[in-house]
Amino acid sequence: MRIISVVNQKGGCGKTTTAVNLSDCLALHHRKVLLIDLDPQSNATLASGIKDDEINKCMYDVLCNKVPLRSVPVEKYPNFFVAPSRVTLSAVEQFLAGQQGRETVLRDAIQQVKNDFDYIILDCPPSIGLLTFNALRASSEAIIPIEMSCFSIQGLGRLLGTIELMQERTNHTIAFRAVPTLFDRRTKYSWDFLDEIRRHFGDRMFSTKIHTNVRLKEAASAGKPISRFDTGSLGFFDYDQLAKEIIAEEPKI
Amino acid sequence: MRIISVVNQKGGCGKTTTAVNLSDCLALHHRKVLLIDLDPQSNATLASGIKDDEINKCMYDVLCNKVPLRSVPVEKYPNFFVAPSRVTLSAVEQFLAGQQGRETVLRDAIQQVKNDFDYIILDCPPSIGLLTFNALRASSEAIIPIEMSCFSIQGLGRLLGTIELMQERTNHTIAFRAVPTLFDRRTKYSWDFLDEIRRHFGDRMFSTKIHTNVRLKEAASAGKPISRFDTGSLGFFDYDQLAKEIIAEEPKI
Ligand SMILES: Nc1ncnc2c1ncn2[C@@H]1O[C@H](COP(=O)(O)OP(=O)(O)OP(=O)(O)O)[C@@H](O)[C@H]1O
Ligand SMILES: Nc1ncnc2c1ncn2[C@@H]1O[C@H](COP(=O)(O)OP(=O)(O)OP(=O)(O)O)[C@@H](O)[C@H]1O
Ligand SMILES: [Mg+2]
Ligand SMILES: [Mg+2]
Repeated sequence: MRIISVVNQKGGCGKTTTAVNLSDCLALHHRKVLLIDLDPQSNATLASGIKDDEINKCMYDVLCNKVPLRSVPVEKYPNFFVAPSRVTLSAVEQFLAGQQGRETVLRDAIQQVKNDFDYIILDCPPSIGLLTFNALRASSEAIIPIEMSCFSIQGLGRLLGTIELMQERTNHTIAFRAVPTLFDRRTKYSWDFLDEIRRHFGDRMFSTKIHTNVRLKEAASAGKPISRFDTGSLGFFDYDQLAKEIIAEEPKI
Repeated sequence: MRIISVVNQKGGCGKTTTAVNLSDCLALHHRKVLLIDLDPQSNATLASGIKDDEINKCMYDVLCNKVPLRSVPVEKYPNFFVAPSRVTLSAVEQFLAGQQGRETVLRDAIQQVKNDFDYIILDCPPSIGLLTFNALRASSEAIIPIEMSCFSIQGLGRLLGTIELMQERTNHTIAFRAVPTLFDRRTKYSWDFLDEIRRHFGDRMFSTKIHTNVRLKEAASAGKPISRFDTGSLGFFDYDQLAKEIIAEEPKI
């Protein structure tokens, strides 16, 4: 089983759009996928089409009330399961403050379901706090969406520093890779910026880049992952490419 | 003096782009403006062109080490002052945890400079935590940037609820208004979404809408507010409109 965090404290860089649609495309290639929404904004829950009355237990219950993770996922489409969140998740940081082992609560909860899925994808909030720490401690890999902006590069040092520090302190290594998002091929700015990302990441970067595509926004508004909304769109093509790139590495993992 | 927070916990909705370029355009209209960067990501500091060696004191010093706010601002352009932040600002929440009056530290710090400026603009991080609470308690007005996405609407309830709760608990009222950002007039999605925002905000909405314009990204990369980068751009036109709308209300305030 592969556990992959989609993480970047920069807001609006496409974390949720990537987490939902990558999960969707992996499921389309017959992998059993669990998408975990770790953001109190619950955007991944909304974008997957999960309504309030469909939520029995949510991620707050797992992290604070010791509810087993197995009882939380909603099977939205074949092979595509979602562990939803509510705004209550914003209370986790305070609830767990000071407790021993608060950074590994999610890792331990995931242990119970590790034979049930091929992939677990974690959508993180736009901050480096306890929820993101839990995601990183639980993951063996991290996808870092990078929007085309100087602001994304500015925050990178802090994110990569956090991952490195975690590796030194806890001996837990994470293979991270960048994926360019919100790429607009009409502007020179995007092409120049792509070079900048390559300078920072070198070969720790996917060859897939995610283009700006309004169908991705429309799909989210319709509460549908892209493969259930428009398989003819550029958005679907890009996320399917990304899924194929990830699947191609499977034998090595 | 008017103190205006630019606030929305949704990531990437244009808070920093709005805070920097609105401050810039107000300064162009001969208002004396202080832009305070309250985000540990320090994007507003970068976008205003402030380099690390130009920073003497920063907002962490004001909030945690009782350094007077008056000693922090850097005058970047005539009438345009910036109180920079560094990543150290992320330690504020822990530093002030449990302290009496931790939500009004910024309000009290601003008191010292209230006769020095016509406008104080606060750029907030993508979360509703102590830094955003400090901004709201210090402000009489709030600008809520709304990007064209179903995710923005989902988080609104929490933000408006926080403002209301604050008003009830502390008797501190904030006049909030939405400004549509990242509006792409080529897509039907944006036009439909504009109607959705109107339904939520009614007359609590600026008539200006900020269009997607790559010159705003390029300006930020160049470390320049838009009026110092390209006064012929749509981005400058939009933010100048917004500044004029805000200035037009002055006699009433
Ligand atoms: N490839 C894309 N094409 C068009 N729009 C996109 C694309 N990726 C993301 N978006 C839009 O950009 C905005 C930000 O994306 P998203 O919310 O997925 O980012 P995020 O990093 O999860 O944000 P947050 O930091 O708030 O969690 C949303 O309006 C989303 O619909
Ligand atoms: N009107 C616009 N036209 C084009 N690009 C824009 C516009 N407004 C913002 N952007 C770009 O969108 C991205 C998000 O904007 P910005 O960083 O200002 O949002 P934010 O709300 O401050 O994000 P955060 O939540 O991380 O603080 C940046 O890449 C920025 O350059
Ligand atoms: Mg998100
Ligand atoms: Mg910002």
